[in-house]
Formats: sequence, structure tokens, C-alpha cells
Amino acid sequence: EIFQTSLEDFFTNK
Amino acid sequence: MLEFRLVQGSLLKKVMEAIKDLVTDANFECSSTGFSLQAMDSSHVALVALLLRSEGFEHYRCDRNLSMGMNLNNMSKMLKCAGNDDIITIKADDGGDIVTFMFESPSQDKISDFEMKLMDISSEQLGIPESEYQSIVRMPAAEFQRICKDLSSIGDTVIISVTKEGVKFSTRGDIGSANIVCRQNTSVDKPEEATVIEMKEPVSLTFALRYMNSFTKATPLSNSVSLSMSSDLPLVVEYKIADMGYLRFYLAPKIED
Repeated sequence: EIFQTSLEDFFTNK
Repeated sequence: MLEFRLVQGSLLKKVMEAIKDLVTDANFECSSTGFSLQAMDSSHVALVALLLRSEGFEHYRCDRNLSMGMNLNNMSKMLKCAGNDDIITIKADDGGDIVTFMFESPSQDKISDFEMKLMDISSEQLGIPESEYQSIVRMPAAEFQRICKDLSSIGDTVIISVTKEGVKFSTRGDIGSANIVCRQNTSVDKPEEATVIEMKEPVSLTFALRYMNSFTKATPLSNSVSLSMSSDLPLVVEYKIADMGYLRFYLAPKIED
């Protein structure tokens, strides 16, 4: 199963 | 107040066409540095970052930093009323709730004013660190657009693999599979037609083609596109905007669950 990550998994909120 | 005059008004029209389907509402940040935007799509998978530096405008006045919330679909409707050769001026007062777009025809015989209501938008801003990428591919933007379009007729996702042999775009779907390999090619007449692969380490990442196709709506902005990839970071698809800045798209990768 291929899962879509989100940008928050990589970048932090300012 | 702020007032920006952009002789090449078509640039702004192209930027809007490239991002309006990905992002609905966004805050445009205006400062002495330039006119910028950072906005995520509703699913927080993709992010758009635009920078138009102040030096690229014929006239640029920004007395204090200002954030202007706009509905991009409405902004696009307004900018579609500008001719491709028109000069576009954007004006707004500090604390005001409207922005004015002024379009001047090159011969100055037609001048139009469009006023648009601004919106209050609470948007989440992400801190994006400067990164060293394992592989960076630069290739003709039209070629990249063609590859994404072709592969999306076969599958939903693309695996982009960079090795010393070149960059491979692969997909698989119900009807079969496809692999397209682009080798480094710097022996072309024009630099923008080159495919250049800067590889520190091989990398292979999977992405949703739906987003890639959306990014390629920026193709009219630039002859070439760069894809920056690392195994632990979102992909960066960058279209340089000549003498002014860039339009970048960040896309979170798909991973094996």
C-alpha cells in the first residue's frame, strides 16, 4: 500500500 | 500604500493560471524585497511559493509590509481582462480592503481600472529550510509537461529515479506500464533545451501525477524546469521567472505504508 504523506511531515509550522 | 508597475503584465497572468487550480485563497505578502506568496493546497500535500523581486518591476513602492488576502479565482478573472501586452499596475492603501489592478495598453490608448475586494485569510505558513538535495535535474519545461501528461494516461503515480544513467519516470496502471528515461544532454544550441543532471546520490521517489500535471500549468513561465529531490524531503519543482524570481511547487512524496 502506498501512502500519501503531507508537507507537515517534513516542514514545521512557522 | 503600495504601488507596483509591471511592464510585462503577462507574467502575472501566467502565474495566476499556474496556481489558481491548486490554491483557492492566499495572502500575498508585499515588502521592500518584493511580492511573494506561500500557500498550501487544501489537502496539505502541495505548496506553492512565488517570489517576484522588487527590482523586476519598473516601479515598486511599498511603504510598509502588507499582507493582501485574495481569492485566486477572482484575481484570475480580473487579470484575464488585461491584454497580453498590457502593463499591469497593482495599487492598495495601508489598512484598506480593496486592491486595484490597472491595465494600460502598450500604446497608452486604453486604460482600465479593476477593483477587487480583499479577504481576511488565516493561513498556515510553513518554515522551509534551505536544503542540499541529493539530485537536481534541469530539463526543458515542455518536455517535463509532456512526460507528466503521457504518464497520467496510464497510471496515477510516477516514480522518479535519478541515477548516473539519467532520470527515469515510471508509472504502472490497469492497462500496463511505462518508463521514460531522459539522459543528460548538454550538447544543444540553447541552454534552455539542455537536460542537466546533478547527482550527489541516486534517489528514487514516488509522487501523485495529478499534482505534477497541475504544476506543469506553469510551463509558459519558463523554458526550463528544475526538479530537486532528496529521499527525506518533498520534491521541489521550480520555474524561474526571468529577472524577477521564481514559482516553486513543493510536493510531499508517497511512501510504502
